[in-house]
Amino acid sequence: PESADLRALARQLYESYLKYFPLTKAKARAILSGKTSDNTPFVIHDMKSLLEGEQMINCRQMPMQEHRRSDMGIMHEVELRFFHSCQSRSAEAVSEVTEFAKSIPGFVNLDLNDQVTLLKYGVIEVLIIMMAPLMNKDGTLISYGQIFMTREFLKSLRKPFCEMMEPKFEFSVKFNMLELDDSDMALFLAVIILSGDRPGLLNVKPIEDLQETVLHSLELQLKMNHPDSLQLFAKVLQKMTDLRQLVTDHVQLIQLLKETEVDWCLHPLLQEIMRDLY
Amino acid sequence: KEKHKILHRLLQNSSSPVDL
Repeated sequence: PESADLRALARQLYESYLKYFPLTKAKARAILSGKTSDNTPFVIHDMKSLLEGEQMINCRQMPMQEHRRSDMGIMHEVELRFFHSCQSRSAEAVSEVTEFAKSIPGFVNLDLNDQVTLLKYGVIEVLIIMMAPLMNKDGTLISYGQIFMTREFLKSLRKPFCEMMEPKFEFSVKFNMLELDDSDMALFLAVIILSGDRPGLLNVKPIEDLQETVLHSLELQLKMNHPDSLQLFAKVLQKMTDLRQLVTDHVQLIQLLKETEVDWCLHPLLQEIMRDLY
Repeated sequence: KEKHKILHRLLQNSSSPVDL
């Protein structure tokens, strides 16, 4: 009966994962491997294709002050506008992750302040994990899989923009070698969210209890879903250490952008999350 | 609470995601 409960939990989390996250790993891998005939993404590999891609997805224009427009080169403007639309998408993704978190059995019964803390510290880790299925060694899908942006293009942007994605590619290529599927991912994301060691938590015990149940469910899931993959559970959990470092570095880069880019403005939700984070 | 107004709103909002 206990393992039946753990299977039911896995099913439930997989269902809410499918409900809240529009681009699944299965769909992303089909697009990346060219297995869907109707879904060939537009490739952004230079500034010209970036402009075309922008027009294609009708990305919202970042309001620019007129007097600055003449001071700045057109390319600078494009980079800022692109990262501005990345921020809007990230904010949307935070709200999707929040809905997913609320669907984890027991989460909404936790102290509301602890729910906030778990999201504040967990959400960027979750977003990085969710980026992995969209990436391969050559680039990443963006805009719900409509666009493929090459890794080389991201590396060619001016500093510090060019340093933003490279660590995520390095992580993702290794993470993808574990070959988790969407149902495994759903449980892993819940484990990340339910971390009892986030700074400032008021009531750790119920969080640890919830996480323990999800961990059991993940362990069972991986054994059943990947019977030939030795120590997969341990390998997946080890990724959580890399994730914390990635988030620390990412937040530092964002701080740097705030100090160096005149026209940089951080989305209010992302500001809330990153303020006093690490 | 003031520091995390939007997160609070997202968490307490019962069904549809709030307009960001």
